[in-house]
Amino acid sequence: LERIRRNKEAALQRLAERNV
Amino acid sequence: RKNLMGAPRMPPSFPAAGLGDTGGYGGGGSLPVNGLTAHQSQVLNLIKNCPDAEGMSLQELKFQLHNISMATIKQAVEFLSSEGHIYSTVDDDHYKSTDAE
Repeated sequence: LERIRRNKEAALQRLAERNV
Repeated sequence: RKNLMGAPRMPPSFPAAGLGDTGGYGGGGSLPVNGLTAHQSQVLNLIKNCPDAEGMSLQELKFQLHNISMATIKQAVEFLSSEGHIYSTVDDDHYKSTDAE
């Protein structure tokens, strides 16, 4: 479940980068 | 009297095309928006609307989008994942959306 959380954070970061 | 213009002047009976065209598509149509194809946004919408804690499985997506091939679904999922819209959960077959609001 730690993996899921990390995946989510990584995805959120990618999304933030796209939206810059 | 002479008509100064060679051709009769027609008043513009049509709105100026193109510029200043606001409005129009207000509702969530199926047109590609924000850089997603129709398939990609369909997949994203389904994942967004999935209430399961572990997200939506590829099998479930295929079941809901029976007119789209599994290869296309996988492509869309990969793209959405690389863009950060979704992320894999318990395994690489389950995805959840990041931008659920």
